[in-house]
Order: sequence, then C-alpha cells, then structure tokens
Amino acid sequence: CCQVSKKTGNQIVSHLLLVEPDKIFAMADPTTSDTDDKVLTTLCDLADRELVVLISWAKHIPGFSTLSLGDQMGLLQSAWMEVLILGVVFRSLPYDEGLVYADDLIMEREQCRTVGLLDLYCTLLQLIAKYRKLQLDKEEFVTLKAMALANSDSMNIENIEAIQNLQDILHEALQEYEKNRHLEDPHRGGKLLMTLPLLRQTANKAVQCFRRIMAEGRVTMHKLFLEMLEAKV
Amino acid sequence: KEKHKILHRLLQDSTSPVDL
Repeated sequence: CCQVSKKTGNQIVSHLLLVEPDKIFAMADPTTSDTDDKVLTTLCDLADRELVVLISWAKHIPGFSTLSLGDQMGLLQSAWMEVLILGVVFRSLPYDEGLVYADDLIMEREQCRTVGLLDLYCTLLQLIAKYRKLQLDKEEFVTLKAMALANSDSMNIENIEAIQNLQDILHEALQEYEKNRHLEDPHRGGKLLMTLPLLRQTANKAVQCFRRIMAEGRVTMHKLFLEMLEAKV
Repeated sequence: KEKHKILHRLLQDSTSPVDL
C-alpha cells in the first residue's frame, strides 16, 4: 500500500486502487443462438453479478461500513447504476465506438439499435468522449466511482453529517491527487466533478431502459438486479 | 428493508470494514 501511495500521492486513492474488483466476464450461453433477447439476458445477468461485487467493493471504501445499514442501503440504491456506468465508460475509453460491457461483450451502434438500447448508446458515447478528452486515468476513475456513491443524493439518509464527512474525505483525496499528479491543469479536479451531472443523466436513462425491458417481460432478470431496479423508482 | 432483502443480506455479510 505504501508503494502505491508514493505513486498516487494520496492514501485513499491508493487504497481505492487496491480494492478495485477483478474483471467480470459476460459469458454468454454458448448453447443458444444469438438473438436480441439473448444479448439482453446476458447483459442483465452481467449486471446482476456486477452488483454483488459492487456491494462488496462499497464496504471497502474508507468510512462506508461505519455508516448505518440504512444509509449504506440508501447510497447503494441511488448510485449503483452510476457506478456500473462508470465501469463501462472506463473500459470503453480505448475503443472508438464500442461499449465494453465486458471484455467478451463489446456492443457497437448497430447491435445496440437492434436490442433497443440506441438512445443509451448515444448518451454513453457522449460521456465516454468527455472522459477521453480529459484522458481520465485509473486513479481518477476509482475516486470518481467512490464519489458517485457518496454523492448519490438519496432521499433516505439518516445521518447527513456522516455522508458529508465521507464526501469531504473523497473530495480531499481527489484534490490531493490532482495537485500531485496533474499540476499542469489546476482546473482538472473541477472538470472531473463537472462530468457527474451527465453521469447521473446517463444512469437514469439506463435504469429507464432496463425497467422497460423488465416490464416487457422479454428477459429473465435475477433477483438482485430486479430489487435494485425497483429501488430506483 | 424486507423489500430489499438481498441488498440487506449482502451488506450484512462479514467483510473487513475500513475505518476512517
């Protein structure tokens, strides 16, 4: 951890790098043919498994586990899609027009159109373009993910002060990292924070898309994914 | 909490929380 800290110049950022989860693969069922519904089923199954990892990751954010169980639930229920979207966005940065849901599930415009996710695809490309222009690095990515969770604006928070404390700690970590690693642009931290409205907008759109798919009953969704989609109403 | 029982259960699973 100390070696990583020397590199990032901030202990929280180094810790977030260390607790970053391993890659998850989509692992589409090889025994069935590739229909639109199969692609959506694979995507929903991937999201369900990512959610399990995300909940476990959240517990490793410094201070998160000291919040009340109700507040932990409130933050996760509000911000889970923003955290998942940030992951897709970061993985997609090296690709021109593909969304890297997983290394084995890269979706391009035409496929997104045929499964009914073109609108979401376009919004995601806009968000990816913003981060590509900034050349978002991994340290900033892990810090922004934690900030998205802490800044979820949940309506069901019991201890607002504790959440504010968590936000302040993450904000300071980002500022310190930028001061140490991106001296060339004193506005970089602000620029990163200014991407958060589009992230929320994109996450809301994604939730709407998957709620529509859920209502259509076209694909089987696992219980945790359903539970989190329903919590976002 | 009953409505969100999987999230509730996963959060209660033992891990190593990190203090501030």
